[in-house]
Amino acid sequence: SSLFVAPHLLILKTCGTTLNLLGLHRIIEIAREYCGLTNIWRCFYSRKSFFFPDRQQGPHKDWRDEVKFLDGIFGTAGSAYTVGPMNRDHWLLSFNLSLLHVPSSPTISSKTRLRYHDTTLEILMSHLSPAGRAPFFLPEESSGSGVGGGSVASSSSVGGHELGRRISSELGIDGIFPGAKLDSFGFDPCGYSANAVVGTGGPSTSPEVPGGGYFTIHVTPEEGWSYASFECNVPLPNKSTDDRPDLSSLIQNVVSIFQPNRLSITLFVSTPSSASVPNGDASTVLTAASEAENQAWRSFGADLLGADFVRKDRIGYEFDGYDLVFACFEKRG
Amino acid sequence: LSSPGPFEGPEKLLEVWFAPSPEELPLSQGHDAGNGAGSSSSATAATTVNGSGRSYRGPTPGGQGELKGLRRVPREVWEEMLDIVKCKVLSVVEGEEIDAYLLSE
Repeated sequence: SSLFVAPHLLILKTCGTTLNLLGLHRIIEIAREYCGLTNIWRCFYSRKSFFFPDRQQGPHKDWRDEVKFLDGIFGTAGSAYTVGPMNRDHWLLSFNLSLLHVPSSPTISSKTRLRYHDTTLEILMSHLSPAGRAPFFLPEESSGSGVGGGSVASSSSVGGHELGRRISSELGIDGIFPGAKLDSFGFDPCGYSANAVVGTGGPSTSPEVPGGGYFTIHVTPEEGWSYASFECNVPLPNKSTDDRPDLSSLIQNVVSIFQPNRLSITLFVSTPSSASVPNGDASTVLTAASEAENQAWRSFGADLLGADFVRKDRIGYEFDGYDLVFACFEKRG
Repeated sequence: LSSPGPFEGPEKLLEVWFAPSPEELPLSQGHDAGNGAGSSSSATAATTVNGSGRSYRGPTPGGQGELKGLRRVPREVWEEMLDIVKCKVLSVVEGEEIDAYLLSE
């Protein structure tokens, strides 16, 4: 699980039976108490279909309960979607574009809004191959007892951070974005998590992709419910450079590391909300957004992952303020 | 922290964007506060702090290490929120624009 905190953005990504949404009330309180941030601009909640929904607790027992929980905070202006095949790997999304406590809501300046431009890639992978799962198990001589998808090691001879570092190096995770500050952890008896922050770029970074970001990886390698996720908001160039891969290269690299048999890919691209951007700035943002979306649509072509994979779906959504491209692939045979 | 039985890999992803506070907004039209996510205005060096012990750096106006917005919130406060969620902080990486907390579970 991971928490990312930027000046006006918080991302909480949690797995297992965690109570993710129950933290939202406190997040809102903290933002107000410590930072004077009283207005939520937009809120997203998404997840893939659970492997074991009966084990979930609180509002996470059912998608309708999760949406109802969010509606209780934001009102019923939000929208909830199911994307992808319902009988296989569907993906669920709820988002709210709103300003809470509107009476004190300041106007967001156009320059600030431009800086809120956001592109987020998520690759959700399951049914990892045996070779793809193997590196994420603690070596037998180091493992403590226990079952399940990973606890914080206390009996292992190798510390969790050191194990994470070894895994990251062995698999090339530390090279996905050269120069990134990587923080990874190997769990006992299995499992892996990594966060990385990517700088705004040195002199060699293409001027077309200014800005840094993060990526995060979580892996549950056990046979039968193996799963790996990769999420990233680092701006990508149209063509790979020494510092950064382009979109297709990044996806291909991630898939080659985790070797899934099934995966879904989503790319979110922010666009100007119809109610919020003056015309002068909208054209600038729209151009960047539509380019990113078009590139994603092309990148998610049937040949993205080569002849070993078949693309099952490719879907485009246009929301107010965001465009989404979704695709899922399965390995042949 | 151990989880008996099958472990649910698919994550729940919550993303919350806040509008700037009144204090962060420009006093005159055309001047921007420059606090948006993705801004490169806070060029603090990346540092890693593992385990416990990340100290709270309060706002020091104009200072090199000034943290803005939500990044000013002390780690202990986030930990209290994470208790509700049932997660614990394992380590933290501080970047130029974003802090990354690696969590248990």
